[in-house]
Amino acid sequence: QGAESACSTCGGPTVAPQAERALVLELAKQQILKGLHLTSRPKITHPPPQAALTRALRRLQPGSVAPGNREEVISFATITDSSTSTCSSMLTFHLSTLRSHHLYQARLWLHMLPTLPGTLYLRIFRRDPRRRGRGSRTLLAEHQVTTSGWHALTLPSSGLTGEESSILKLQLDCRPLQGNSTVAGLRRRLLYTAGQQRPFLELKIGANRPGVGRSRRR
Amino acid sequence: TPTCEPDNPLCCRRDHYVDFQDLGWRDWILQPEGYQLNYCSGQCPPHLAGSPGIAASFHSAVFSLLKANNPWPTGTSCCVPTARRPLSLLYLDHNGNVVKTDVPDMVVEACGCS
Repeated sequence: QGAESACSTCGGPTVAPQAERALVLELAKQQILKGLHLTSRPKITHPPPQAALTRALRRLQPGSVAPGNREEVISFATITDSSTSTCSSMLTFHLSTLRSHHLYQARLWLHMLPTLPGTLYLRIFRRDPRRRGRGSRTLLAEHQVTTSGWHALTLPSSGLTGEESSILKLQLDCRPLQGNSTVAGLRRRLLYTAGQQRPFLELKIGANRPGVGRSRRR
Repeated sequence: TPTCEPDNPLCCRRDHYVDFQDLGWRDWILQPEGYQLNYCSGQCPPHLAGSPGIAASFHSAVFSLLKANNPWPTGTSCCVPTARRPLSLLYLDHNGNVVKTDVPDMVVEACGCS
């Protein structure tokens, strides 16, 4: 405390610069955690690969998010079944935000390899993690893929929400559209599943479900 | 709004830039690298009451009320933020997902007397 000078607001003793700096840093931590509705900073145990992050950041250019208190989320897939490395894979996403937020838009980004045997008929199912067998999956979307490279496949928002679990499993099922492709053509890798080309979900979510505020106001 | 100078006792905006490196948070806050944590401080003598640091109309309304009712009001006027803007953040959540969000009213742009 500087005895000779008085605080210009309250007239009390001023705070030494180092102490003021420490106060400001502590204030910044509290302000950011409160603004992000977090009680403590996240513990990052498995950060995504830097290359995948760089690609994601390119999609989420800084600048204001769409109005209405919305957020944009990019979630990287972990491939759970290593048996088939073609494009009939199981993608697992960890998304705790879907339970408490409203989902406006969802797109699955896949990077197809140049080994594509002609046009591919791709179906995307949602797997119910609690059930087994074929009955445990719901068809979300069907797409035809003819070129290699990145593809953004739109998914129905309604098909991805409604579950209490924070784990989302998507099953990819693909087959050649023309009958002429050999089965061997499907055995080759068709889909990148790791590194900076690993699949990811791009979501636009709202801070709360629409209409909740209205009912609360009523 | 004036930014605070050492010898300025009146209501002003005190600027502080906080680098997320200083918080040890660069591992989860991806962008930006830091932000302006500004706050308001300083005295609000009666003739400044209601001066919002930007538009004078509110100030003149309060001032004439003060003159009409009581030149020495008992209540005090405080130095408070009068304009703030959101901060766009890109960060990793505890699942390792990348989240982009706007935190409203994060940066104080102007201060004034209540």
